[in-house]
Amino acid sequence: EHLQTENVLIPAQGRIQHTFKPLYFYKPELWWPNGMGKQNLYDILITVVVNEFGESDSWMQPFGFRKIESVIDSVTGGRLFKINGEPIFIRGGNWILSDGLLRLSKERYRTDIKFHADMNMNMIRCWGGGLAERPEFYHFCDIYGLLVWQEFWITGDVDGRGVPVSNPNGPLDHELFLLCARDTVKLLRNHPSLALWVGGNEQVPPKDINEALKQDLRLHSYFETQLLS
Amino acid sequence: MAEIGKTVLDFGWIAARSTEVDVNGVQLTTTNPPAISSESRWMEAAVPGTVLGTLVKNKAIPDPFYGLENEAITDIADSGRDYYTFWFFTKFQCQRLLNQYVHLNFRAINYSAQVFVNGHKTELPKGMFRRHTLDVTDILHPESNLLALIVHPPDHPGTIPPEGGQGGDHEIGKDVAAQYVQGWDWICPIRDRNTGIWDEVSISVTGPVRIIDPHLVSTFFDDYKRAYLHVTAELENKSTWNTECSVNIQITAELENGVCLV
Repeated sequence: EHLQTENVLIPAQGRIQHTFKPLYFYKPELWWPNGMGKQNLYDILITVVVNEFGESDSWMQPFGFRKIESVIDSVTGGRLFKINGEPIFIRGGNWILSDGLLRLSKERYRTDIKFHADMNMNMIRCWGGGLAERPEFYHFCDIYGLLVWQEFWITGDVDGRGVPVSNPNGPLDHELFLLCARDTVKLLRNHPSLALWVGGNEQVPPKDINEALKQDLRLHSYFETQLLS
Repeated sequence: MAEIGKTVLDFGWIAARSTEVDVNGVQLTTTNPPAISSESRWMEAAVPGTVLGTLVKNKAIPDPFYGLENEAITDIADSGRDYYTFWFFTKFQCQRLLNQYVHLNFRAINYSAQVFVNGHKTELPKGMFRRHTLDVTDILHPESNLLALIVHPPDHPGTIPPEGGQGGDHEIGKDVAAQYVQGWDWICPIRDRNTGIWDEVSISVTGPVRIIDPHLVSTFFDDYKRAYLHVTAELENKSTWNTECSVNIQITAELENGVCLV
């Protein structure tokens, strides 16, 4: 039930988007944040075999089955999270980056993130004035059960506030910002630890960027039908 | 013979300040490849990493995070952008077969760069948080390949007021880059503004069809008893003919004691 092969035809020097038929799982082992259960991960392996050539490319990614829901509490104004239908009390900390010279080794990531887990935290917030963290960061958050609140590169202090007001319209090149945002989402989106994208720190991005981010990050209409949860 | 897959280029890199290199990128990657010697200004480089990381590695500057040593390092606002514009150089081997394709991948560079491979130049566009993929299939040599990059700092590195403050003079906010580098209330300014090849560099070898950015989504029913995995991927055909291929997906899970469910 977890092995599927589909034939496709790709035009010369062309690019297509291929969607597999959905793969069915009965009672999958769910991925849970630190303290709520195991961080179960499945290995997803995709390979392409070309006629008269053989294996052409492959791609592998650990993947966790989990559902994250998040809403703003109308009474407290706080943000509530549910993981796999269960409410979770968030215990988190702010993360700038692990090294100012960007010596972002796997071992450093593993150690820092395991330390957060050992402190019984279940969320790390990546501040908008820092980095979009690297896939290895997310990998170890997957392993140790740290949810990630990832902000884009807007901060109130540098984009929109200060005396005099600094860069009220954000970065000069909005298209470049969106291109970087889209590419970053594609780089990181398959990690189960990725819980929330946020436009910026203490400030919303300029209107056109904010609208574009909302549009691009909305749930695909395919998943909004009543047949699907 | 090149195997299908990715090879990370994370060793053998050397670097030099651009103002101290007299030859251009074409020469560096053809007739004048650089080397570390007592006469040359080239040094071992930290890749992935930043210019400042390379300088610390070579003890050319003190460790900025020790005591007040950061005050002893020249800030880009005082030196100008050229001071932290650096050349990076390495060699790699890749002997591809017929109908194999090779891509050179940069997972992140801050802020812009020109890339030279065996004398061929490519301009990399700006932006700290974007990937770059170059098809180098037709310019590779069967033996050693020469790769050089000149990496430029952010366009608006800004200045750091004497009193410090949240993001210095805020100029960095004009670029799509990390903003903490101008210093914050709890962070000292980063003198090179994190200029460099700061994430993974790799070459990937594929056949005619390559997989790009798969997307995995799960949906749940009946109180999580039933689940579906939805997988989408882009497939690019590099060849000049229509290609029939089979796309396979396999999901495995380790149960216990090394036993896998397939």
